Amino acid sequence: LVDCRGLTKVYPLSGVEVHALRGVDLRVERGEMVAVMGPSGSGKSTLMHIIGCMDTQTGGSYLLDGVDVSNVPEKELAAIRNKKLGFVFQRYNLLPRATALYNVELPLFYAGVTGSAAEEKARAALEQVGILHLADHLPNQMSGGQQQRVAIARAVVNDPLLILADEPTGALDTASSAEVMGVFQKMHEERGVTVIIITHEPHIAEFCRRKVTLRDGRIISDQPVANS
Amino acid sequence: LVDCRGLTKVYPLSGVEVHALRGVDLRVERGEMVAVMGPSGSGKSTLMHIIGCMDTQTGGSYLLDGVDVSNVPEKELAAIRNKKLGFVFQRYNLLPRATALYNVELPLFYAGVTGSAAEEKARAALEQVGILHLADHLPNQMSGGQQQRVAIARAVVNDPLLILADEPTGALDTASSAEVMGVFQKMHEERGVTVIIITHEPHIAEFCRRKVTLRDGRIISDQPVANS
Ligand SMILES: Nc1ncnc2c1ncn2[C@@H]1O[C@H](COP(=O)(O)OP(=O)(O)OP(=O)(O)O)[C@@H](O)[C@H]1O
Ligand SMILES: Nc1ncnc2c1ncn2[C@@H]1O[C@H](COP(=O)(O)OP(=O)(O)OP(=O)(O)O)[C@@H](O)[C@H]1O
Ligand SMILES: [Mg+2]
Ligand SMILES: [Mg+2]
Repeated sequence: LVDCRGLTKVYPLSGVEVHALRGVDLRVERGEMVAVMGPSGSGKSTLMHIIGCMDTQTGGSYLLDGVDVSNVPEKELAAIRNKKLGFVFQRYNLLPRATALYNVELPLFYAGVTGSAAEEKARAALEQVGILHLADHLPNQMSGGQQQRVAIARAVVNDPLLILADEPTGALDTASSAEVMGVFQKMHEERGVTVIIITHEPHIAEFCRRKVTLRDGRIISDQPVANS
Repeated sequence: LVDCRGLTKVYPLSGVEVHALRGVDLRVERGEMVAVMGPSGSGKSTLMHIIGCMDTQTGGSYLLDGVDVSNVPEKELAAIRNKKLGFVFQRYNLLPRATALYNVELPLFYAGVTGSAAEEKARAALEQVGILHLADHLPNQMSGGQQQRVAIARAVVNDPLLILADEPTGALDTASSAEVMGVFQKMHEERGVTVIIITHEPHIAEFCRRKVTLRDGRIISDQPVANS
């Protein structure tokens, strides 16, 4: 499903170049659940943004479901993202002037689902992560962890093939974290959804069967995890 | 230093009232290092904003260093915040169009420190949290954890009496977290700075001698922690 070969990413920065990825090879098959770990600044979010078609690589190749997305026009890319991907951003990226419900409905509207069908699915997703009672709150009327859960509900509502979650439990206490991981696990086990989770918390990585570790823009280890 | 009695906070929300704090009593003496824990939505950030003079309580009383801050005009309050407090926000709250260096210098400029004296102190603070090499990056040219560390450098640069850190290690890996906690610990032990840290990570709470737990807007436990 995800096939990265020799990926590099260079950010230009007033005369200097920042090499965020220095040659990453990563293949993820359909139905895998993978943890991506590594120090702050090691390139995890950069890699996720390329896999999630939110950014293009500087060098190397990336095939999503067999398609070379670096040649696809933006409009078609947006349709692929909406149809196949569920993305949980590290900074949530919620629309600040829209309610939690509207933020979760948005991917459904884009996919052509409207009216009460969209509202029902969005409410079900909010309930799955324990915040249905906040449906009409705006982001600045919610706590950090509640906003994070709206972002998770939005990522799962449209039944994606692939979920990319960047530190999805960073702002959550143990109980809320377990609830969120349970949602990912359920989608993974019941519907065969492929899940890639960036985390720096070892107990969250435990939910995955495979652990990829980045350092300074390279993969330094890629190991199956024996699950208890 | 911090004396809260019967604090309540009610957020009005289109016809409904959200009771974020339902009567909180909390006294923190000078030189204490306290962890504040509790589930997502339990009122931690709300309490910190009131202690940090960023918001006022609905009911109850709050004295900072013996002064009832709810009666102080905003301009004077801003001066008290700048002089006495170092605040690490849960969402970092960095100026998006300013470099890391400028973001850390800002509290110094406000306090009347300028030119090379301000730049030296700001660079020293960035170095303490391991990101001096990012001094001229803008926030959107840094990773999540790097932005968080800029926010921490900004909170400590002006030698505050009281540091309020809201989930300061949420986006950081183990090594960076240890570095940040080392900075707080050093200020606490060497200069007697009072530190209040909101965290949901038990190993971060271990750095503190006292653990306060919130649930649904109330303190349900307030225990000394036997440190190993
Ligand atoms: N401006 C607001 N308007 C309405 N409700 C609000 C507002 N800000 C916060 N709340 C509500 O108040 C409660 C407490 O929020 P607070 O941010 O203090 O929680 P928290 O303990 O910091 O949670 P987290 O660990 O998720 O950051 C939450 O239920 C939240 O939805
Ligand atoms: N737009 C940009 N311009 C310049 N440098 C950037 C930009 N975005 C990221 N970087 C740099 O690229 C490197 C990798 O960033 P990235 O966000 O992928 O790290 P990360 O592993 O997600 O870190 P964290 O765990 O802190 O979120 C960092 O050193 C960062 O400073
Ligand atoms: Mg990141
Ligand atoms: Mg909070």
